[in-house]
Amino acid sequence: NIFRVLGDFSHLASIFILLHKIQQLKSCSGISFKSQVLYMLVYITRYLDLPWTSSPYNFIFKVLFISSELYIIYLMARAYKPTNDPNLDTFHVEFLLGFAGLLALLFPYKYTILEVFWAFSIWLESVAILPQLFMLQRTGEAEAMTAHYIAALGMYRALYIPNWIYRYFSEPTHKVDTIAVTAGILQTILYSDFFWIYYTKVMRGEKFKLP
Amino acid sequence: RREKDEKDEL
Repeated sequence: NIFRVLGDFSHLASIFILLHKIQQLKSCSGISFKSQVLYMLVYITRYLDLPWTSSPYNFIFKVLFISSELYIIYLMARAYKPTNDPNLDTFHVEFLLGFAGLLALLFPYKYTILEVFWAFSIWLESVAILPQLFMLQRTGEAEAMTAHYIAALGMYRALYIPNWIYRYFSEPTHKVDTIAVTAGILQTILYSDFFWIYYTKVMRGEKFKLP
Repeated sequence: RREKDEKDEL
């Protein structure tokens, strides 16, 4: 349905906004490398089922997400490494990995490798933006492109929420994916303060600065 | 019955 498609394209747009910013400004300042690595982990553990994905739509998006994320990490770790400031990117990701790992082991749908890794990836994605938001907090401001990147990334999962509501009412056989829904709501909540600042500042064409 | 297990969302 439209919400889901818009969400997936918003996700794709966020990746291309980020790529554009890094290549255009030849710098990855203001971007958390830790968050990008977490997203790489999210895609790898989420798309282990890539080889037998039945829908071409999903297959293409999975390949796009994995390949573009690999490229972003290459750019940040090799090409523009000098513009990477590790002592601004100090969020303790082990807490996030522990959080996702614990929930994946406690409440997977089934105790199979695929399901446990999938649950891990869903929970990790819900908190993977934290190092990025934390870095934003520390620098106090961000380039417009970085703000657009975070906004598009936040919108992707936010749009999945109406998608789930729509499916609940329109597909009688649809069973609610409680893990994805819970984590998706948590993820969207984590963006809420950012969205507020983004909406009030950037929509007025002002620079993105924290109050 | 298609295995519902297959994740149909990204």
